[in-house]
Amino acid sequence: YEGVNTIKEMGRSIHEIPRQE
Amino acid sequence: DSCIQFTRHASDVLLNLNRLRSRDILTDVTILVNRQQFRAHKTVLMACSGLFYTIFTDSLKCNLNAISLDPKVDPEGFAILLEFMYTSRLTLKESLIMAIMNTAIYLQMDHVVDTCHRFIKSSDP
Repeated sequence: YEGVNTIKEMGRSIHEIPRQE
Repeated sequence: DSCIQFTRHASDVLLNLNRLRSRDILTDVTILVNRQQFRAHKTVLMACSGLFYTIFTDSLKCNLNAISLDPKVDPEGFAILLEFMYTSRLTLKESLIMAIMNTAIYLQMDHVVDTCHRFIKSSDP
């Protein structure tokens, strides 16, 4: 990823799987 | 009593999962996107995508070992999102940003969609 402008995203990236349905 | 937290453990685990994927070790599903095929681990797909979570928690579909996606899905967009799932890095090429966002919508990856929206708005002249 050298030379690529990298933006750090601090927020949640994916859904949260529920503890139970 | 003490507790030691290895702060880079999550990224080390993800790196190893990506190594397993690239060596096709314990991959258990083939995702068909138009004529391209992608091997992956169902658990990683479910952890990252609402669509795959729904598919693989469905008792009728969880044992499938091949899933064809809607033909409208762009294989390049899917490849970039699959790479994101296994690396936490989302490669945003100008020419592909809409394909990536539309594929993320299809895969129900809402946080990625929101981030793409913000990226597009911030890079609009």
